[in-house]
Amino acid sequence: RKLSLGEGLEKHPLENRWALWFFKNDRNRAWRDNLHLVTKFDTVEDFWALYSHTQPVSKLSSGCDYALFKDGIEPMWEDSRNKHGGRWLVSLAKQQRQSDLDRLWLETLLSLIGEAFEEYGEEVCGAVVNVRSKGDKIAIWTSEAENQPAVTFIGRVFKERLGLSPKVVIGYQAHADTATKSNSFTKNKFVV
Amino acid sequence: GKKQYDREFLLDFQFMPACI
Repeated sequence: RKLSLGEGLEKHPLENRWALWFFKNDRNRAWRDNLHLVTKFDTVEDFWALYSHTQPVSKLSSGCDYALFKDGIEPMWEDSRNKHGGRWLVSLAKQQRQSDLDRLWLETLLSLIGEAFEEYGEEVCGAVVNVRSKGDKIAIWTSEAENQPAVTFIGRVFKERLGLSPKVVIGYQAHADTATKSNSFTKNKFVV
Repeated sequence: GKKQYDREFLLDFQFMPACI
């Protein structure tokens, strides 16, 4: 195949500009002070440049998070685009850190930047991975927990992209319910 | 239209040398 002049020189633009955040738990500091913006990108090439220069999730210490959010949305419940929303949560078993975590987080990132959620992509705010000694978690955050068609579509695509077995059930929790819970259990608003 | 890329397309760029 002949390359036309200039082809291959231009980067491939993404639909959205994305921001990568890093959270490192330091109990001596306020939660907000532990959250750091790493960088923003809006092309396929710049995504890979960033990805290949960042520590794989499985190598982070417990208590750390990565978050990838659309530019302008902060990875916290309080942001106006998150406060009425919720998250599709995938909880991993401890031993999956070595076998699955990096692959599942990459699939999550690719589904976000590639706009896998079709007409409901607007509802997607970002994704978070929590590295925790009791079990790691990956979640996709959406902006409106009451938008059932969007939330359930996003959940089905997320589950499919992660290659989870149909037998595995994942749940969606409203941030408002998570924020006000009195114990570690938050009820699922939807499951797929 | 919306800029959508499937995973295989995106993965093709993972180990590409940087454009000069």
